[in-house]
Amino acid sequence: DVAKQIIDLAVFGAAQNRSYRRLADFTDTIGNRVSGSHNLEMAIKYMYTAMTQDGLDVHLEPVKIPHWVRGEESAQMIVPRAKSFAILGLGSSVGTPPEGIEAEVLVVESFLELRRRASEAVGKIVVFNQPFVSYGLTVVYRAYGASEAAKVGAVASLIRSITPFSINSPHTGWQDYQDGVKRIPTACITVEDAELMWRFAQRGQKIVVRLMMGAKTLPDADSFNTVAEIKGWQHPEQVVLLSGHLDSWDVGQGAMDDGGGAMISWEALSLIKDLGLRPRRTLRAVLWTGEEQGGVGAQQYYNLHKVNMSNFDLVMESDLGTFTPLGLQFTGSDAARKVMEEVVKLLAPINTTKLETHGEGTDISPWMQAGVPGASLHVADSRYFWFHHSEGDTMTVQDPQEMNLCSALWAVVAYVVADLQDMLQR
Amino acid sequence: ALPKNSRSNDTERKASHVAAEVAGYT
Repeated sequence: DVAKQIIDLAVFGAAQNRSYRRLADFTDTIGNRVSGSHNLEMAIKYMYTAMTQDGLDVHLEPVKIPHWVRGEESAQMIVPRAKSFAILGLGSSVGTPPEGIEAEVLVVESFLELRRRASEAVGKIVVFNQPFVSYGLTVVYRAYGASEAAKVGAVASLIRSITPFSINSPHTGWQDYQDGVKRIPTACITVEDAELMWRFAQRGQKIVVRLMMGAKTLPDADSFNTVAEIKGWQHPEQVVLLSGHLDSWDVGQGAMDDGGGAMISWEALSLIKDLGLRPRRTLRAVLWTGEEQGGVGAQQYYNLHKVNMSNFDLVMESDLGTFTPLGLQFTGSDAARKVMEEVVKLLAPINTTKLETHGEGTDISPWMQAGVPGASLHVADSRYFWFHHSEGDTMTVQDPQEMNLCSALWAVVAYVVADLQDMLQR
Repeated sequence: ALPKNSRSNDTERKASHVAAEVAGYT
């Protein structure tokens, strides 16, 4: 009755609410943890110490990560009336000259419209007021808006935040300059301000904005992936990897993205250790660094460890929130899926027996692309992007009972797969 | 190499064995 023991301990027993308390202690103490920051260094030291004190076998693996700093930033509309905008510069953006950029605005709703009106964009600040369709489809405006605007002669770009809901909250994120295209300053603005400027533009009113951004990119910083293990008793070289990322954006607390994922990965090992269990294979929690810049720490981990790929049984990642779990997303062979369908049946006491398709996660994707079975946590995420990369990503969106359920699911799946006689078939 | 149907029988046998093994953790 191992699965029941794990669930009981996590949800009703002495460990209930522990992952929530750990997350609160961690985020309240450290705060947010952007790549390259002192806070991220502190976060890694904190977790190294905490997991060691928890009795786990912990080590750090050095990696290099981007170091972008936001600096002071502001934006004001000057014409047709004075109004301050809430903005957040986008990761990797260049800054403006110290005196800022003051220019007329061109508002568009799509890249297609921008190309059609290319001649109007020269010397202007391009505002993208693209509607939110889904994160995956809409985030291309954040990622490539600056380069697309620069191609048609714009001097800066302002991107409507990638969120389906807003209370005048800007949402930051990484953006990518294209090679050979001039690098112009770029920031996100709120849905409200994007729509405001869109309405002015529809009325034919001239809009002028002054943008100041002190952003700069420093040399890559030293950082670490944080690795905690329970060594397998029979095949210690074979691994079930479970993970979340420790870095966050430099706003809010990074409690949801992805403090929760990191904490349930730690908690899964704690639960198994507390019950005196030890699986056949090694259980390895990896708390990634530099995820927000495109899975930078995870890519270096993959490069270093891919030589042992045949020993990776299953890779798991939680990076879409730790709200009420709905099921497990899984990518693997038909034979592996059959096994996983049996494994999730063990989660009947917490009503999460659904095995879905498409395991996903930036940090485990290199392994999955190479054919290693991958799993991710599917939670009730309808509000996830309300808070994502914004000041709203704090402990207030987390719930202890929901985290108990996520921890139980994570621990049962990881333990059972690690303890089966055979590895999952590729 | 095993004939196709033998492999299929073997896979089915293995699947049912794994199902029984996993059920042991209930």
